[in-house]
Amino acid sequence: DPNMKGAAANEGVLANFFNSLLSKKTGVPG
Amino acid sequence: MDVNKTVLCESLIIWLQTFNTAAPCKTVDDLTSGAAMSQALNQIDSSWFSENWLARIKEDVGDNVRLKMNNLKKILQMMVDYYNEVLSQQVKDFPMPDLMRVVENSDQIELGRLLQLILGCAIKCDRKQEYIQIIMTLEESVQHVVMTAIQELMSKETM
Repeated sequence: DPNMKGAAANEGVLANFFNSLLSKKTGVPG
Repeated sequence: MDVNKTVLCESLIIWLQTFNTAAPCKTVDDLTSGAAMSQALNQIDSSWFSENWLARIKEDVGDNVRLKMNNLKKILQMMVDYYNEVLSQQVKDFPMPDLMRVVENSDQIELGRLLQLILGCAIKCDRKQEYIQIIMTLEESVQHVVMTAIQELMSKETM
């Protein structure tokens, strides 16, 4: 089902983005 | 970045509701007093957006444009200082919200800009992990708008 594939891809994009934010060091120096 | 600004404002109001502020946080008009936004900022970093600072934000402003403006000016100034001094990031390329339009017209585009700056504080503060994880529990369509808003903020930042 192309719709389901699209939804899964969308979910993947969101998860990748927020996980990459989580793995970034805090912006607060020191 | 082409974000539909009404959707931006609506989605960021949904996000702001996750702070469960004492002040109402359901509609654009609820937010124009600044009370809910200041309470969320106090949760994000209570050492910067302190109780003393929070006490200077008047809650019972009714329809008083001058009092609302005073509140929003204090919020915007303190946030800009937070980016500069705590996060060591400048947001000078980011279009600053026109607070008068927020107060007088309940302008969603300008309110969205203000909320976008609060979002930036949340995802960069010491407790950013907690706030990012909360964002990840929101409805996918809201997450999408939040992601785009963060990407736009990041593209305008300079260290």
